[in-house]
Amino acid sequence: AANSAPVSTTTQAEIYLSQFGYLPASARNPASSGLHDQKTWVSAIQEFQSFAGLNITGELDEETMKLMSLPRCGVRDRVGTADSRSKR
Amino acid sequence: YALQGSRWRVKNLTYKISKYPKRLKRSDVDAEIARAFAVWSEDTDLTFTRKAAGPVHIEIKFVESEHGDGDAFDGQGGTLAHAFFPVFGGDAHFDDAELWTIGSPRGTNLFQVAAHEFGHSLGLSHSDQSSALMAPFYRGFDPVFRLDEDDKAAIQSLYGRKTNQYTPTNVYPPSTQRPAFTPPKTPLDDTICKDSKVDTMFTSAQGDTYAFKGDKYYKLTTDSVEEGYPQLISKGWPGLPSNIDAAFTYKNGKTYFFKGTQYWRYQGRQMDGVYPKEISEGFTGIPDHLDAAMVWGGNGKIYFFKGSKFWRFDPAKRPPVKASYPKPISNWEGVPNNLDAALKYTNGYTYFFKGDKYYRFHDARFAVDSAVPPFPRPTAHWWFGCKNTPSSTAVGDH
Repeated sequence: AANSAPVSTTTQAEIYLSQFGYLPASARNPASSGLHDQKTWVSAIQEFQSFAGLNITGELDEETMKLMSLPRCGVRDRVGTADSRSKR
Repeated sequence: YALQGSRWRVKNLTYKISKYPKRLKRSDVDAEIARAFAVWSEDTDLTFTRKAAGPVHIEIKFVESEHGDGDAFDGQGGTLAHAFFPVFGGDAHFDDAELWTIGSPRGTNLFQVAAHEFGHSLGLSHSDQSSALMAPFYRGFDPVFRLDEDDKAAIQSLYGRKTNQYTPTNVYPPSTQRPAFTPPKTPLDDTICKDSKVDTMFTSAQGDTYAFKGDKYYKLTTDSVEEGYPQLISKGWPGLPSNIDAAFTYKNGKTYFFKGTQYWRYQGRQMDGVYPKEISEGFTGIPDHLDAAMVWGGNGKIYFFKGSKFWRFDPAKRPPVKASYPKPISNWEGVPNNLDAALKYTNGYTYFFKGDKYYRFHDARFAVDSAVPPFPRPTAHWWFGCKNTPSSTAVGDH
């Protein structure tokens, strides 16, 4: 499938990580992007890398962006913390 | 696998396709969508019946860009489809800008994506197992599709195993209204909230999890106690006494209960032969008056716990208990002595219960898991859905 949504910039990665639950929803608004601190950003990338089975570097490296560019399901990978009770 | 937290309360579900894709024949789409639903019927009692119109559990649409749910599609590639969990209605939407194909490596395979989305409609979240259907990334056309074990475990944890009963699919359930989602409730009698120490806990072959306490048993949901419980053990498992010491379900689908020097075996709710029998007869090398028992997910062997010691029992070996046992429970880093229960839960984690607290065990690290809030955690809040009880044992966390 052709990719109309390749991720090749930090901003695109921010929107991707927010869309799929690794960053707070506010990051989807370009006007507010970049407002979260470095620690949040690195841990979001690490969480995505861990979930996707990549090496956990915490860096937006080429392999990570390549995976972010794959066609995929639109449901979030992280389904909210409100139901963390279900993770007992 | 991962569960979102809601599921349908009925197993005979209905669906309709209210908007078809523009590039495929309707009859072909009908067949592929039916095949995609059938993936989830193979290992459960779920049935899916198509309706031409009227209220259904799952509505399916092929739409483009903004289509009314605030989550716009993005043209070809990128997001292919999305679906809503049962608590949010269960509908599935497909991006009709994609080149949906059937049985071809070209474009995007409708069957595979549909089967994935219907997993969400049934309550499954994304899995981090790359071989699972519920992994979030489209892996391209797979001519020999087979449901992954991870997906089977996931769907059975919500809807139980297939019981081979005949359930005609062309029968409409008495009510086709969407079951209303009801938020978790505290148990009818909240004695378990005041004193959440249990006798034992186990998961049945059907994937249901139970807590035994005294002469009563509680059936658990993903975050609390199911309505209508507790009930009497003697009613649930005829012939089984109260105050059970330990219980586990083995891979043969039978559940074993232990009390004092004796044990009982049940197939589902029915006693499976003449019981009780002596533990010394059926489980040579295992002591009586046990604290806890479980089948450990790490190797599928049976583990028994008593005082500060544990035994490993392998039915396939002679003798079933090696001479090197018992061993100290302290080998299980962070797990206390004198347990009440041990459980391999439906999410694959191992749990230990003692008093009013529980510990989640990280099998790979072979140590009590580290998480926020930390373990041990109060059982009342996390397993029985009790309100106004602390969610953490951390000091000052009230």
